[in-house]
Amino acid sequence: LKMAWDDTPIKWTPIPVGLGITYLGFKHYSTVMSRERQIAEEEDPNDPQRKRRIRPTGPWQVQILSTLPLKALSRLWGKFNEIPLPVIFRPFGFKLYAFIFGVNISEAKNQDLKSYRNLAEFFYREIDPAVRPIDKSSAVVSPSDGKVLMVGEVREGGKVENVKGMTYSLDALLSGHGETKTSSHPSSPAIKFGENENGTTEATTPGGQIVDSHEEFARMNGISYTVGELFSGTEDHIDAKAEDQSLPPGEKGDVAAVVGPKSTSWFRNQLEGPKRLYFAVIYLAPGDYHRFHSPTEWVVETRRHFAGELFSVSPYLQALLPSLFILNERVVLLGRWKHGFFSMTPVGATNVGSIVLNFDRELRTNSLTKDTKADTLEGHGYAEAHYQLASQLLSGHPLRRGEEMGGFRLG
Amino acid sequence: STIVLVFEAPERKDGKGFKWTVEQGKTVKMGEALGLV
Repeated sequence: LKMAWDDTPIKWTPIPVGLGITYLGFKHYSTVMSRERQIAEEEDPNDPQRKRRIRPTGPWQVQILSTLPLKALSRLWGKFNEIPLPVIFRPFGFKLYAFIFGVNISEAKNQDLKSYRNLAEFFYREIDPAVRPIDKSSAVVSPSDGKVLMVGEVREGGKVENVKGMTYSLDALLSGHGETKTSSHPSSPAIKFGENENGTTEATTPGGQIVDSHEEFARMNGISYTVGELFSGTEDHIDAKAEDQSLPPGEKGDVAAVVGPKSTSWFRNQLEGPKRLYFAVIYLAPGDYHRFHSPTEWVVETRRHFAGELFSVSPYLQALLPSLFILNERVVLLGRWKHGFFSMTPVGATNVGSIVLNFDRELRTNSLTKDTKADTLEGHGYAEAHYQLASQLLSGHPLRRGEEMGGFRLG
Repeated sequence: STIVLVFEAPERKDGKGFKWTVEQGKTVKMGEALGLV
């Protein structure tokens, strides 16, 4: 064996690695191009009823990002962070992570760093309730630690006014598609639906102007969305819901028809007078405490899981990719509070692809398998689940302010 | 990661109605007031 080893001549030849990488890059590019061409063919441009798929468009950085297998990378990142660390490394490793990302370890409920087996557990640490007093005097409190990226009021027609030139419509955020049809609108007097003399439904503003449902209220990257599929998809979708009695029927064109209206009568508006839709966006940095809590007393009645992409949601990318929130994987929680409609939407990101809800064991985000259990509404691109059984009286899952609801997990 | 809140509240008029108590860019802690009615 020794002779054979010594006598065998070693001949070095260069392996064309560069050629291999070029071939793989070209193969991936042509796969992406053929997929895009196929999508473009599917969406017949002159079909007025076409569903507009929300796709990333924007500068070259976005094009490159959208060709990466972000979800696979996210799952890999998660697997990597679930590898148990050697006990002696843990204190040093977590202190280094805390130093880099500005984590305040003294606020963690469990101060023994050796007890966190891996970074995923440390990332999903609990916090000592004493260091986060819940404000009792306000109407809405922050559901998590983070930075307020946007606060504002939803203009008529569901358009979100915000910073950095980003404007998108809530219907795309919460119902996934822009449709060229008159559609439902939340039970807010901002815009009312009614039958006019020739029997068709039309939307009117408080001032009585007819809102042309085909009017495009928010233009985003060349794709425009019409008024208020706010949280509910098209009107006939609402009718279908009300007809199949899976929900007590709501008034026609009322978001209540989607989120279970009548049984939450105690939620009916305590206050009279005109109401508006408000919105806030809170960005959680990698070092922040990543569990989220209930922002007020409300009842969650419907959950919609959009298994979208997992672009990073850093403020930089939010400015670069205006349609970010309606592309990324997200879980839309729809319900009611004492002033009317209430919704909360955790949006995932590449490094924190998993969204957990403490009261919804069935929810699986960032997974390879498609949502099979929850009834995936064909054509709407989301898996929907209803929480009526959580409380017959309230027809949904009741939450107190500050109550932990779930969180974001690595990968 | 990001959390988007969208909710209905009484319109701000003559000192009544919903009012934000935070502005854009502010760092908040869980449980801190965001808005009053």
